[in-house]
Amino acid sequence: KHRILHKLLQNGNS
Amino acid sequence: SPTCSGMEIELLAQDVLRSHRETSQPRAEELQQRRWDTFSREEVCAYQRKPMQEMWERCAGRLTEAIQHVVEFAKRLRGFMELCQNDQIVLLKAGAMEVVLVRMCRAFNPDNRTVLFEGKYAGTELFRSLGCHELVGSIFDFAQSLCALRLSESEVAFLCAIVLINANRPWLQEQAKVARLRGRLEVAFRLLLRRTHREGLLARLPPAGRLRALCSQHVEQLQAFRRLHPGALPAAFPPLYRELFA
Repeated sequence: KHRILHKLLQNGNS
Repeated sequence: SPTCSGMEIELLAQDVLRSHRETSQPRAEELQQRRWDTFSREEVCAYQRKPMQEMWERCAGRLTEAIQHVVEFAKRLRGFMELCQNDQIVLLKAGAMEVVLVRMCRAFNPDNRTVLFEGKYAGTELFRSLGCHELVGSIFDFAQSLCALRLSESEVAFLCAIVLINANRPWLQEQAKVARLRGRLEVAFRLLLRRTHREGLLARLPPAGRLRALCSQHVEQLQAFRRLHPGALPAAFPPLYRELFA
């Protein structure tokens, strides 16, 4: 769930 | 208060403005220059002839791009990344669309009721094939009402931060922490308004329920679209859009 939001939040510079 | 020094408030205010500036496209001056660059009659007709599904895909695409900028805005906001990840997700899931709607007033020309969309300014009629006139009209009305407040870029930045950092969103794990950040943002916003002699603005802001209603209307229209076009969503809609709204 919310995989993409997680990824965007974790990327330093998404 | 001892937990909230003047210096801290000053830094927070600078941070809100910088985060907004770095993540809002196009810049205010460019928007001002382009505000009379509207679609021609033929271009509007070409959009109106597009199939409903294609128009939904385009709008979902543009909305998703705007939401990605809102995620970047949140990440640069002092204090947001110190919240637990559950709460970051909760705030963005509930608030990203609301922030996009507030930001939309920057790219809205109230004099001819048009909004910047795919390179030029478009009136409500351009979105006809979406099949949701009421929603489009309500979104334009909302932008019109925000434009009437003649918000500065700093005021838009603070409004966005305050819409996002909302301690009343359901499923927050550290509600008190969110409430403290929200409190500091409100102090900083009031300070800005006092300095610019704009204290009256707070009483004229649209009620939070209005943004919430627009977001629910969007989800309802999406559900109606999915009933008409089952299977359309996984194919061509951005994954982030599906994750947030489907």
